[in-house]
Amino acid sequence: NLSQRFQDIIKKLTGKGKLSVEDVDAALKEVRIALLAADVHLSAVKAFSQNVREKAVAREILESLTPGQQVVKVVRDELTEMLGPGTGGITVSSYPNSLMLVGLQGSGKTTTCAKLARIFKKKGKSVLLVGLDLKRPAALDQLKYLAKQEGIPCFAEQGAGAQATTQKAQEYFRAHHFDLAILDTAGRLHTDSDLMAEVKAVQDTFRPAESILVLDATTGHVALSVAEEFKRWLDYDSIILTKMDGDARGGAALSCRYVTAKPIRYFGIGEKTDDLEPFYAERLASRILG
Amino acid sequence: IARRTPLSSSQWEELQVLLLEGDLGPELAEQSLENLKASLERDATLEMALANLRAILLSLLPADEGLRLVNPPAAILFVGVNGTGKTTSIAKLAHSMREQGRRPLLVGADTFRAAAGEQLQQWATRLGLPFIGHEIGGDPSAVVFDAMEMAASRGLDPVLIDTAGRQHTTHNLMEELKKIKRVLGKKKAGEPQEVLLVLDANAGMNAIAQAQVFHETLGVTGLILAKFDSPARAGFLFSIARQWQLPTKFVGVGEKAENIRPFSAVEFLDQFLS
Ligand SMILES: Nc1nc2c(ncn2[C@@H]2O[C@H](COP(=O)(O)OP(=O)(O)OP(=O)(O)O)[C@@H](O)[C@H]2O)c(=O)[nH]1
Ligand SMILES: Nc1nc2c(ncn2[C@@H]2O[C@H](COP(=O)(O)OP(=O)(O)OP(=O)(O)O)[C@@H](O)[C@H]2O)c(=O)[nH]1
Ligand SMILES: [Mg+2]
Ligand SMILES: [Mg+2]
Repeated sequence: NLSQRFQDIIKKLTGKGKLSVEDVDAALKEVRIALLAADVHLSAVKAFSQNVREKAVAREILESLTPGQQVVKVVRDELTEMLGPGTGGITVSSYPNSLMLVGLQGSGKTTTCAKLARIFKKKGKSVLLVGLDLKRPAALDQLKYLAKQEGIPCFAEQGAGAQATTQKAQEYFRAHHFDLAILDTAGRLHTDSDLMAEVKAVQDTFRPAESILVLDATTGHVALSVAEEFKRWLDYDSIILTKMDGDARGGAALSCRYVTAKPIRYFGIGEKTDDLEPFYAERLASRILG
Repeated sequence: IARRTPLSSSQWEELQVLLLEGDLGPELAEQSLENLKASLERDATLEMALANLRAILLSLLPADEGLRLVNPPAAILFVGVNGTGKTTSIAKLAHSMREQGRRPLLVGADTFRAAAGEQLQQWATRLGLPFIGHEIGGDPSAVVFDAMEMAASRGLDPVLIDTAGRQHTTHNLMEELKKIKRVLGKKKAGEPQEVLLVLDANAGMNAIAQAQVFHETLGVTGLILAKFDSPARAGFLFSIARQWQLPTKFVGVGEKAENIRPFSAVEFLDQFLS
């Protein structure tokens, strides 16, 4: 099993008194395999390996008293840095404002909207949940149900087109003097230019403090192009990594960080509205390394 | 190594990238390339390598097979982790079954998630098909029991059972699925006739872990690969096939009722290597 291979390499490395460049390269090969098995995109794996190698073959590492431990530390520190900044959470600098959640189908947007709404309500803000998924059967019912459960007002109207509904939602938000609108959008493929243009129009209307890419922790190599395309269309501000309560290693997060350097704000860790945990880079680094 | 193998090292690199970026996984990619090396002559071209690679990967997949249903009303249980496309896949399959002259029953046995029952019910209304469900918070096994009764009394077949998404790592939720399966078997011997695991084509290696646990828990009879209209290539399917010989029966290629088709190993291979 792959993570056992990596553990064995670590043991070998830390057990050795002296390290050669060849030893480091052998270890880095195992690190690359571990990262690929964790769903980190090949391009990100190569870049990461190169960064680590430059640092790990430095004289002071190889000639130190515990070179093996030093190399492992370089791997962990470099991964943590690439995943950083270190801690998460969302800060909205001024009100009234909005947050917009976007992403692929089924990634956890609607559920995460309710989770964020709960957090901001707890901070004393008046929150309006806004349902802009007019396509998926019962999407608005889903958001309305969660909103009711949290005691949070919800604008969720079916029947008009995307543009008209967005306008109407904004008018409602302003007329009732809410602090924060949290916008739930329909799932979409990054390759669907009509749908990407549609969500860009929502962003142009609301100008949210943060456009958040909601990314399923099980996402594979496609995460790289998802990050690139969502950045190209929306220049999104941050990421929330969902379904971390499963056993997906979450390497997709590193792929996204590699191409866009947008901060990760939270981990989704379950289906309930309090199942949102602030992001910790070290924690994700350990998980990705297995 | 570059001197001993027929292809140039940059061409081997190209093949490695092709496999890894398609989510084949590092282990199976390495193994496949080793087998490929062994299968090639000294003067082999990249074209020959691709042809051999195609054969190697194709041999990992079981023969194409559709639903195996006898004795109506036949129950089909749909399972999988959160958000993979279970509910939508049921709607699509029900639509195609009705086009084929069958009379499917849509069963809302996801009594946990907000508006899950409504979602399937709205699909049923849209498609003009019968639906049965209970209140949120109800016992999914009770829904399933009532559904089999309804199907028998009204001559509906097959019975398509939607279940709540769940992580395979959550023990009590996997136990809940076992119970649903037991209740079905008690109500009518031999049911469910199919247990279909719905996988998200955008997933990476975790799909393999999902397949393992759902299969060990329930005995999966087939896979549905949803969201294959994504550019993701779902290479994990090869690992799953190699380890447990689970056939992929259907592929979802969009969000509309008609966006589902029977799986073809040859078509899947063409797309994977394109
Ligand atoms: N286990 C787990 N499930 C989650 C998490 N976040 C969301 N879910 C579940 O994932 C499934 C999909 O969540 P939704 O909120 O409907 O996803 P969505 O992105 O709004 O889906 P679309 O609107 O169809 O694109 C549901 O079953 C949720 O309960 C999480 O952090 N952990
Ligand atoms: N592009 C695309 N989207 C799909 C496909 N199948 C399902 N979806 C979308 O994926 C999202 C989730 O689908 P659901 O059917 O609700 O998934 P689920 O597995 O029932 O989700 P839970 O019950 O919450 O676990 C919805 O937005 C669907 O429209 C597909 O083949 N292609
Ligand atoms: Mg949604
Ligand atoms: Mg569902």
